Amino acid sequence: APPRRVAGAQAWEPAPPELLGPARFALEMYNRGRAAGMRAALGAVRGRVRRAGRGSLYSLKVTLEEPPCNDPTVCQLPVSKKTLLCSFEVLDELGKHMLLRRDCGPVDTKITDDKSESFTSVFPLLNKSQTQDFSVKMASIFKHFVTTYNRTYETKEEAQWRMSIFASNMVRAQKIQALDRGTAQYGVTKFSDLTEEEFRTIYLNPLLKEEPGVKMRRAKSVGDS
Amino acid sequence: APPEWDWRSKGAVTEVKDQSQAMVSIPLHLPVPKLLDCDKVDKACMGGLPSNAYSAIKTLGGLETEDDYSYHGHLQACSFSAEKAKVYINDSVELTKNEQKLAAWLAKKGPISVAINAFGMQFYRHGISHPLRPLCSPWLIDHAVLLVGYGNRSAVPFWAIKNSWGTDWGEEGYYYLYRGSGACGVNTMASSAVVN
Repeated sequence: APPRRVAGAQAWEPAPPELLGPARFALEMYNRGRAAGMRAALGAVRGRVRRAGRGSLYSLKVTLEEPPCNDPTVCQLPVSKKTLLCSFEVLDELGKHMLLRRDCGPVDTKITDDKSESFTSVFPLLNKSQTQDFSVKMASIFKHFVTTYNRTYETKEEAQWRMSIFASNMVRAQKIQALDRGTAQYGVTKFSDLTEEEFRTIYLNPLLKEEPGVKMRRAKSVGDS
Repeated sequence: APPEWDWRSKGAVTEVKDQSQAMVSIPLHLPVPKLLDCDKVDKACMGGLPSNAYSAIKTLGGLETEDDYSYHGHLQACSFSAEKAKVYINDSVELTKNEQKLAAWLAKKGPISVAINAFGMQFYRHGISHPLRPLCSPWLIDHAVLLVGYGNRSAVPFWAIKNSWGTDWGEEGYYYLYRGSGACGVNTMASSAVVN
């Protein structure tokens, strides 16, 4: 969920030098499972810290530089270099860090302030009437999604934020559809209101190929004597 | 390999689970949760490896049925009872990367544990998925699933893949992936249990 301001809680305060530790921890988590030459590097860091009891909650906006990727069998996308804007929330409890939220996207498609993403920021090429028309249609599809999958959001802010994720996910699904050479259909699923980062964190295991497991013996092929 | 095969039609595949990575294919309703609680090599939902799961099943002494070891959707204390074990495994094997030979193996022996690049699966609804290779690299494997069958739909060859995201995803919880080109690395981490 987007960062919420709790009524009566201590105000957010800027603390730049203090942000580096949590930012490096978030980077480490981001790079988890990547080979040495494939790791992203830390760019600019800004953010805020809120203290409560023995813990501190860091809300960070960080730019990450993805390394150039030249091998088409390894690269997910044929990009030379990519700057990402990431929002991280890191909890520091007695020196122990925990990553609570991670949301990254290319700099040019992300907004840089604390407001929720609007349709205009996700679809910059649409004119005003197209945007309005698109918003109405998307709101209707999102409403149907919420009913179908029985979604409840705690606040209006969160619902709005989820709808913007849903809208950009529909565009992603269309791109995947356009690039598929089989007969598959892509579109609304029960995961349509999750960011790519959330989906990866909850449902996938990026370390599957990286970690050495128990070595197994090779099976004989069927038909071999 | 026969032209098509489906272990589901032979009653050899348990129901699709939600948010767990089942590879067990014997119709006894065997529990994944036991592995989540009792496998101390891997860290349950934090991620695990098939090879470590085989090893853990061997070390624990088998698997109980799901009726005996039920799952409540969160990490529980390990309470495995060796007396209630209904099946056991002796070993595990790594299978060939040749998809034709994998199909032959599946038809003769049983479902196969594989791991794939899950590109596009967040939005997959139905049909045979065949993403462009650069978008679904076999080097970026991030999801463990189970091959339960194969065949052709309108001359398009496919693997029928049991997923673990519930029946309200994909085709009743199943994912269909193009067969024959190593799509999404489907042939890179194939393995199976061995029962003597």
